[in-house]
Amino acid sequence: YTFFPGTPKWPSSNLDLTYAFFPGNQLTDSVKAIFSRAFDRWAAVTPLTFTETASFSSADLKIGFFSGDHGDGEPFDGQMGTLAHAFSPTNGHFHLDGDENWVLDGDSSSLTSSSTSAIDLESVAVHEIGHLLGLGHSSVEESIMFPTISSGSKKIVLASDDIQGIQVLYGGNPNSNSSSTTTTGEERGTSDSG
Amino acid sequence: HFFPNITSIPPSFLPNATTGAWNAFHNFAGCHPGEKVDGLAKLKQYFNRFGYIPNSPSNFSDDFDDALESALKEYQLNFNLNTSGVLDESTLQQIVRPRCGVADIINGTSTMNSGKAASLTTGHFHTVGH
Repeated sequence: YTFFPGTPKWPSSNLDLTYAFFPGNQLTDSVKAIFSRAFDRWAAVTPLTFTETASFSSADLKIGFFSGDHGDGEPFDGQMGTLAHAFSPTNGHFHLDGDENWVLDGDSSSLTSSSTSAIDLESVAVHEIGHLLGLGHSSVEESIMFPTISSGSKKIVLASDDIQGIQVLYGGNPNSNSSSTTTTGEERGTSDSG
Repeated sequence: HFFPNITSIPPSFLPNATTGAWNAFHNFAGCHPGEKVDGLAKLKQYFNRFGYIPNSPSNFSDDFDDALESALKEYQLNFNLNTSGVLDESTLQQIVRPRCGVADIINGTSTMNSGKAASLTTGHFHTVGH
């Protein structure tokens, strides 16, 4: 695991974070539920909590789907290529490429020819939330914070590398009996990048 | 575009297999330092985009120069590939894979494998230069 330069993190006075979706996207509840599950994975191993709020402007974490140049100097490039980006604490912005074919359940067991352009939304969400919280990229291929993902694959379970990294920043979940969770091959998918 | 599962993506939404953002990089297979290949500048832009080539010039050349070789080796190290400095097939397969837009190297601070090596030497090991 790695951190951003300077090791930015959310201050101990603000570990109960709010998140909101860009209103212009008009996301369905099923899409929002994907992000909720992704947040839950990080909350399970840290003292952080994540609560959705309707106020986009005042939310700590702001999630939106955009295409091409969307004003932050990091334009998206259409299908495939870069999928999303998120900023280090305490910026809070999390942008996804609106041109991708986002799959709400990118279960690799249903791989077909169409999977060549299918990106599992939850896998990317879990990864980008890691950035929002202060993690950089990892060389551990099994980790969530490895930079690449193969189309048609699903990787959503935090690896020990991810958990160790985030707990260096925030400590473990005080309400959990275990400070870490185990990873399972079943949920890890068949990504050839891990 | 949201789909409940992979099989629900209609054919009209599928990209041409050759038009992926970085698929053209496959044409550089086997390229090595000293060569000049049309389009290699775009690969340099890729490495600049993700932090492997700092201080981007106004335009990159198509030369496989020292900067590209250095970037390639650092990329191969970070992605657990053979650090040959050559654009081999396994490296290209990793390069064209869809990825996060956050750079691997930020403000010159190398992360991932290369960064870990540096932190280990400063934290717990004493080294002697020869």
